[in-house]
Amino acid sequence: MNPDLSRERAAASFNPETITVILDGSPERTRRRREIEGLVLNDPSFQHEDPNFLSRSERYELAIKKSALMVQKMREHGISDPEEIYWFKSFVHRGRPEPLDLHLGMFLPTLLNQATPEQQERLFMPAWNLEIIGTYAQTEMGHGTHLRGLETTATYDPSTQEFILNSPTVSSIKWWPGGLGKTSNHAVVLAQLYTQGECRGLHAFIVPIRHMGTHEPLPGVVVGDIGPKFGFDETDNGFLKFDKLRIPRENMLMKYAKVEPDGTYVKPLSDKLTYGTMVFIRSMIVGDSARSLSRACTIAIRYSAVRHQSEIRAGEPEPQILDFQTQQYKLFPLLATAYAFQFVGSYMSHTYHRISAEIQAGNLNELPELHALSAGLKAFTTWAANTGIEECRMACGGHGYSRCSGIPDIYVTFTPACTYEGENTVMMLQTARFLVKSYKAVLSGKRLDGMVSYLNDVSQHRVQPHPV
Amino acid sequence: AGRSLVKDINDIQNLVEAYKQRAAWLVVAAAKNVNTDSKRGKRKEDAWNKNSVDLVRASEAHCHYVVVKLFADKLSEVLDVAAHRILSSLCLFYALHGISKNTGDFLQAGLLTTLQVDLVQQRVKDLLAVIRPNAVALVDAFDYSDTQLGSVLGRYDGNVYENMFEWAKKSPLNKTQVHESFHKYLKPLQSKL
Repeated sequence: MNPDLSRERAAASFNPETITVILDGSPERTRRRREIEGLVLNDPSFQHEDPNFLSRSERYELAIKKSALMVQKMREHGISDPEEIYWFKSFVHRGRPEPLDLHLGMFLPTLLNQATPEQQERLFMPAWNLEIIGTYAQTEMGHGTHLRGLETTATYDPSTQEFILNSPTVSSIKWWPGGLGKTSNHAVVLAQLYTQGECRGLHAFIVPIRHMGTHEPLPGVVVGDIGPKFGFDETDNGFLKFDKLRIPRENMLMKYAKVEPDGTYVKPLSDKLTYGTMVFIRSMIVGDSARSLSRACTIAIRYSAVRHQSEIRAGEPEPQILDFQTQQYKLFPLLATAYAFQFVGSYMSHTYHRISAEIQAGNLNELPELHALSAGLKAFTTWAANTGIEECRMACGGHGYSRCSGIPDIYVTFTPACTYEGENTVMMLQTARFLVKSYKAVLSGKRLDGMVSYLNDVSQHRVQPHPV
Repeated sequence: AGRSLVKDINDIQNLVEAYKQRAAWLVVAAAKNVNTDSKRGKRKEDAWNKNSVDLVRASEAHCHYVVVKLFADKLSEVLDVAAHRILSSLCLFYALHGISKNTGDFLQAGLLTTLQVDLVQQRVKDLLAVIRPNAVALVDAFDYSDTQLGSVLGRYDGNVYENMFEWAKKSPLNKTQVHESFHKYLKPLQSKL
C-alpha cells in the first residue's frame, strides 16, 4: 500500500463503510451489490485482455462474447431483479456500454410499459430469451430531439391489416440506436402514423429487421453499423432504412393509442405516454451522471494524494498535490457535486417508479412534472458531470491523458449523455415550458404541488424581481 | 443592494431558501420577458425564441435548487454523527460554491449583499481545508473496486508508477524491439537522403 494513501485513510474522521451504505440505501443492498460483483470478479470466464489495446471490431466482438456469457450466467445465478441485472451488467462490462444495452434498457421496458397484454404474451418471453433481440429506433439522420419532425411513416392498409413502414428521404434513415447495426433482429420504431388519410403523430411499432434464423436483413430493410464514434467502441450503433416494409397491425404498440382493423384511430389519454421509455432513461441518466463523475473523482483524488510535485515551502520535500489549494478548488466542488448527484439520482429513480405506478393506475396528474424534472435534471447533471470529468483528467496532469488513467474512457462513454435522449439545451427549454406554464397557473389562482410549489409564493408577492 | 434574504451563510436551510428564491426570480423574469414581447405584437413562438437564453437560465436555476434541496433533505436521514458531520460540510460547500459561481443572480435578486458574497467566497476556501483530510475516505466510500474503476492512477493501493510501467509494456507497439515500419519506410528514406 502506498504510504500516503495509508496515512490519508488513517486520518479520516469517519468510516467510509457508513457512507457506502447510505449511498446504496441499506446494508443489505451494499452486501448484495458486493456479492454480485464477487460473482463476476471470481468467474475466470469474465477475465479478458485490456480493451485499450484492441481495435474497434475486436472490442465489439469481445463485448458480444461477454454479453452472451453475461445473460447465460445471470440465468444460472437466478438474477432477475432490474437493479441486480444493472449491477451484474456493469461489473461484467466495467461501466462501458455493451451491444445489449438497448435490448435490456429500452426494448424490454417499452414492451412492459407500452404493449397490450396480448402483445406481451406474444413478445416478452422470446425477447427475454434473446430469440428476439431488440433496440429502440427513434432518432433519424436529419432529426433528433424534436420528435414531431421525424419523417419515417407507418401507413395503415386496412385491406391487408398491415402497416407499411417507409423511409421517404435520406434524412429519415434511422441513425444511432445502439445494437442496431449488427446485433438486433427487431426494433421498436418510432414513426408517423397515417390512417384513414390522416397523420396521427408519432407512434411506436415492433418491427422485425433481420431473419430470426439466419440473421440476414429482411427484404425491404437496409441495416448496418454507422462507423466509429468518439467512444462507445463496444456498441454497433446502426442505421436503418425501410423500403415499404409491411408489418401486421398487431405490431403497433397499442396499450394507449390504437388502430382498429378498419383503420379507426383511438387516441391515447396523453401524447406524452408514447415517450414513456425516454422519460425512464432520462431519469436513470441522472444516476449515471453521479456514477461517472464519482469514478473520475475517485481517480483524480487518489492520484492527487499519491502524486508529489513542486513545492509550497522552499527547501521542503515536494508536497502531495492535494495539498495545493488550487488542486482542492478544482476537485472538491466536483466531489461535492458527485455526492449531490448520487442523492438526486436515487430521488429520480424513486420518483419515476412512484409516478409510473400511478400512471399505470390511470392517474396522469404528475406526468407533466416528471417530464419536466427528468428533462431538466438530465441536462443539468450531464452538463456538470461532463465538464467535471474533463476537469478531473486535467487535475491528473499529463498522466490523465493516458488511457491507463481510465478517465478518457469515462469521458467518451459519458459524453453522449449530453445529447442522447434529448439534446441538453432543448431539454432545458422543455423544463422552462413547464415552469412558465406553472407560473401562469399560479397567476390564475391555481395552487401548485411538487418541486415547483415555490411558485405559489409569487402570487403572494413574496417573490418579485426588483431593479437594482 | 442593502437587503438580504440569507441571514446565516452557514445555515443550509437558509441557502436552500436562497436557491429557491433565485429560481423563482429567474422564472418570473423569463416569463415576464416572453409576455412583454408577446404584448408588443411578436408571435408567441418568436417571443419564446427571443428569450430562450433567459428561459434556459431559469431552468438551470430550478434544477440547481432541486439538487441543493435534495442534498440538504438527505442529511436528515444520516444518523451516524461522523458521517453526518462530513456530509453536512460537503452539502454546505456545494451550496456555497454554487452561489460563488453565480453571484450575479443572487445579488441581482437581492438575496445576498456584496459583503455576504465576500463571506461566501472566504467560507468556500475555509471548507476546502475541512474537506481535505477526508477527501480520500470520501471517494473510498463510493466503493469502486479496481476492476470496476479500470484506472492505474486511481488504484486503491496507490501503487501507481510501477503499474503504469507494467501497463505501458503491454502496448502492441512493444511486441517487437524494432517496428516493421522502420524497415518499410524509414530505412529506405535514410538510404535516399
